[in-house]
Amino acid sequence: SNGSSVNWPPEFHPGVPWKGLQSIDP
Amino acid sequence: REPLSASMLASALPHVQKQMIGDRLYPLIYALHSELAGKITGMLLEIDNSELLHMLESPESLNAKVEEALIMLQAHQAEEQTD
Repeated sequence: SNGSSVNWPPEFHPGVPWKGLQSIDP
Repeated sequence: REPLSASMLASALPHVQKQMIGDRLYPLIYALHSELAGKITGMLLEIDNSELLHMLESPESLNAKVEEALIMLQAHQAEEQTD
């Protein structure tokens, strides 16, 4: 019940380093 | 604040490029959907940078993509709930 799809999409926060794609890619 | 250009992006690392675009995109999306702005921005950042730059210049393109993302997000959330 803690599948990674729950975390999709990665959330962007202004001023915070973006690592959305890295968190999805293996 | 000067508009973000392709040449400005070219001098940055790929993940910094997305960061730079996201910083410009987020306030525009926040004005449309304040509660979901972070998630919608995150979804749109998966689009090619050249198209994202175009969206920053074109409110119509941006609105269309935001609506698309919103539909995808709502469908995803509905799926999570029924699963």
